[in-house]
Amino acid sequence: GSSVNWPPEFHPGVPWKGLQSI
Amino acid sequence: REPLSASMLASALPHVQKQMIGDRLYPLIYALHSELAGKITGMLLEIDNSELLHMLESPESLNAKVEEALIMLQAHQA
Repeated sequence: GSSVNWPPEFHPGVPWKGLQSI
Repeated sequence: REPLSASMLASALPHVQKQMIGDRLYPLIYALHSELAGKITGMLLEIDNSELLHMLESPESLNAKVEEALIMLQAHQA
């Protein structure tokens, strides 16, 4: 499928972009 | 470091709030599942901040959510 990018991965110290749609 | 509080979070933008929580959550999850810590943290950050703050203070709550996330992740990858 096209959902290979899920879940968004968190990296310490890197700005979190998992909720960019807000 | 002092514990993350709701009032500390309240002064930050929503995505920064998640960043602040993630920075606290990641080392705890890394200790449990080093290889998947980034993905599990990313999944758990979708949970409400109030519950995330509780999980930071409660290893039992955190462990339960980490196990749930692992099951979801494995199902997704299957």
